[in-house]
Amino acid sequence: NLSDKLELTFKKLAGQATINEVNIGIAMRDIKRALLSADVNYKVAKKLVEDIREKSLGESVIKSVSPAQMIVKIVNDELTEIMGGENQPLNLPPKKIPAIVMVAGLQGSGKTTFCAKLAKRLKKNGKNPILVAADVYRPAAIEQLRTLGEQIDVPVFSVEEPDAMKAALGGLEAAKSGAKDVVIVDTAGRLQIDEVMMAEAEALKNRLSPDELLFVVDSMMGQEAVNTAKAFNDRLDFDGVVLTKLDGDARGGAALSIRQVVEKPIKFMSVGEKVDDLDVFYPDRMAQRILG
Amino acid sequence: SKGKTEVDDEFLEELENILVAADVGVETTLDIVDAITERSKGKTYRSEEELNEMVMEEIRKLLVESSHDHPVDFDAPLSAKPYVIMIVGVNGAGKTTSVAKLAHNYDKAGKKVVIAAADTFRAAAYEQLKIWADRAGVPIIGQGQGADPASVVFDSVSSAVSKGTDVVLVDTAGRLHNKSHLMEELAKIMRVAKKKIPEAPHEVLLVLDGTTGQNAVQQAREFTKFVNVTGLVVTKLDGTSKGGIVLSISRELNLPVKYIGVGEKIDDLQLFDRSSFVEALLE
Ligand SMILES: Nc1nc2c(ncn2[C@@H]2O[C@H](COP(=O)(O)OP(=O)(O)OP(=O)(O)O)[C@@H](O)[C@H]2O)c(=O)[nH]1
Ligand SMILES: Nc1nc2c(ncn2[C@@H]2O[C@H](COP(=O)(O)OP(=O)(O)OP(=O)(O)O)[C@@H](O)[C@H]2O)c(=O)[nH]1
Ligand SMILES: [Mg+2]
Ligand SMILES: [Mg+2]
Repeated sequence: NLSDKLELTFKKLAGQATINEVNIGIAMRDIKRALLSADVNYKVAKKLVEDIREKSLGESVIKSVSPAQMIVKIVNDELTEIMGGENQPLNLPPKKIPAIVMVAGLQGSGKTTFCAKLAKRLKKNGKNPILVAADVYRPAAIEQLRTLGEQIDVPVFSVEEPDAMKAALGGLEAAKSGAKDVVIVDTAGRLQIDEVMMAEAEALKNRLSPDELLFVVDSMMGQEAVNTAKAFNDRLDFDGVVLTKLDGDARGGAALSIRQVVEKPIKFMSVGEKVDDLDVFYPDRMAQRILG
Repeated sequence: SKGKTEVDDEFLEELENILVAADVGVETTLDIVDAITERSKGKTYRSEEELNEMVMEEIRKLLVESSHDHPVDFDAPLSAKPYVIMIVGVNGAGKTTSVAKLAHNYDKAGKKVVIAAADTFRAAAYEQLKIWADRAGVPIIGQGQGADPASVVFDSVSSAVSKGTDVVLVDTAGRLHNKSHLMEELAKIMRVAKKKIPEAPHEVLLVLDGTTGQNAVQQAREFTKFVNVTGLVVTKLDGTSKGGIVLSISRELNLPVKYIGVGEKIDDLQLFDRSSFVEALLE
């Protein structure tokens, strides 16, 4: 892992009189490669390494008895800071009935499953949620949400017509008349370059005015995580991010890149296929994971 | 790559960035850059095109071709009847949609197809595949949520043998490769298929989400350990991801990319073309 690599690098450097611009270059190259192997976006990695390098040339590192350890700590602190300090909870205004959550993201990222997980969690916390099936395209998407809803005893609203707006607004009405205090709107997976689908997402957002618009992203995503998140954020100005499939062994550098570029909080981590597999996000744990 | 006729530091740095940005990964990128540095030592190229062609050839070399016993074309004769193709991969990669696309293509080519709905775990998995099977106009065999996936496969293969079906497409549940009990289940499904036909499955296609980063290499390694993966399907290449991960996978595991998914409709499947793939990679 990175820590071992840096130890080795500095063992080789130990014979040298001082840590300086020239020999720190090797350590920085190792750090950059470790970040890239962890799927951190290459532009983000470049900038991050420049910051780390600057800090690594500081007095306390140069004079340190273990520069490798100090540099690893600097990297860890940088990553943790970017991941976002403390956990940021869901912001559902208590007086608003119903509060509205909407999810969006690329195909297969885990949106539908997350909606059910969130509904179950909110129900456990005393809320009365309703799920709205606004993915009117994917075969059996509505059926999928229905089945999940039945599992957790949460009602699911859907419409017959392939009309996402009709489903969303109908769901809102059903919530009001059914005394539900949270509406969770599931939407179809879409590409950020699909103008028609991005326009739909924008229209849904504008009509619903969700209290929480969450961007659901697969933690194993590669370099395009940045461009994707940026496009979704520019278009939808989402409130938070949900990272999924963290029960896998992907290092999750996409999370770092997304945080660095859109600066929105990561609110949840999906850690499994079951409807209970939802965790609150821990920035320092994510930093550790990316470092490997 | 812009108007250059010789390989200098600036050229190599730009190439490195392009490859990394395309998810090729650090190690493979550095190897490609080394190979190009070596090959172009002391050379000037007559045109930008000639230099680019050299670069593309160096990259294309890493991509293994499909073997003759696993033909890519849907109208090619198959080595067995029924010819059993198992589709595997992590959650949400695009397996079910790819099964639909494959069914549609084999059916169009005049082959008799049956789909085995062996994802008995996920909510509405059978319902999703049933809609696709109906659209493709092919029969589907399934037992719904909670059934034993191995028994669905056994029934489907048995039915195919008795009905003279040409192709059996087995859709399986998404599973993360680091979950050994799920990987064991997949190995078991394969063993049960072999009880009916010893050579089955004749192909095991690993479906990779084209947006995946370096974890795809680990996925390929692990799936290959538990089931004999014979080829790859890379999906969602209609998005902005380039799918560069296949270079590492191809060279390390000798796995050819057979098909790519370029959309959500039933005909959004293309035969993998090494040249167009490498061209798109460098764009
Ligand atoms: N292992 C694991 N699987 C997950 C997780 N979240 C979702 N999944 C699985 O990933 C697959 C895709 O999940 P969906 O909820 O259907 O994804 P989606 O974003 O709604 O997909 P589309 O609507 O097609 O865009 C399913 O097999 C889920 O069970 C997770 O945190 N861990
Ligand atoms: N844009 C695009 N979307 C795709 C492609 N292939 C599949 N999808 C979409 O990706 C999502 C997941 O596809 P599925 O076929 O359900 O994936 P899966 O691997 O069977 O998922 P699980 O069974 O839950 O593991 C769906 O929304 C598909 O429409 C593709 O080539 N391009
Ligand atoms: Mg969905
Ligand atoms: Mg599936």
